[in-house]
Amino acid sequence: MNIFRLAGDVSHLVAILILLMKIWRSKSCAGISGRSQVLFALVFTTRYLDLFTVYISAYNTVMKVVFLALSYATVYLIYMRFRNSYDSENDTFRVEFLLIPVIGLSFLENYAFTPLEILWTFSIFLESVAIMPQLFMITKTGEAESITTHYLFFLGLYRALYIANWVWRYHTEGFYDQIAIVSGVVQTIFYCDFFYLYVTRGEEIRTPS
Amino acid sequence: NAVTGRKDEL
Repeated sequence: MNIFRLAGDVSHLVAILILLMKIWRSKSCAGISGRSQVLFALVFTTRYLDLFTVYISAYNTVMKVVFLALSYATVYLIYMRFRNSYDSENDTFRVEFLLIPVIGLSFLENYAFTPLEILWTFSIFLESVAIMPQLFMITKTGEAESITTHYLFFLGLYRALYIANWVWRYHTEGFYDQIAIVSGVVQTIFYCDFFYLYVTRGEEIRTPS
Repeated sequence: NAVTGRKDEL
């Protein structure tokens, strides 16, 4: 563990909590893409299948359980609890355009042709594009509430910090995880234009619709 | 180095 990865995990947790609290407190999921949240729940589900078979550390196990629980709680709030505020009109990104290429690629590019490795690779590739429905929804509605922009900021920051973690681990322990790195760089690039808007425009984001 | 099996990152 290093400071970059720890900061990344904290940033990731903060992002998830920001969104969950926003929905819970405002009792509404307006402006939130339920599709992206389903994809994130799928990312955690397919990535943490080794939760009960491989013990890394208490931290690792606890964080996996927390991420799984919070992501499913978020999906539950959107599609069940506050479903009448769910903006299905604008949450229309064709997720099959993400899932099919990601499934195909995870069969082509993986470390081992075993179910666990392919599902892990699928989750890594899927995570890099899972925010697309949310970014698409924001461009469609032409705006994002300030809390949603904070959510996106911390979510983008987490994988940027993981890139720093991979650089650090390469230089200190010669470790590198090529699939995670390539996917993580692509994922972070997708946030770049949002980061620019977030920093220059501050809170409210008006995308040129 | 292919990282199979034990993955210690979230």
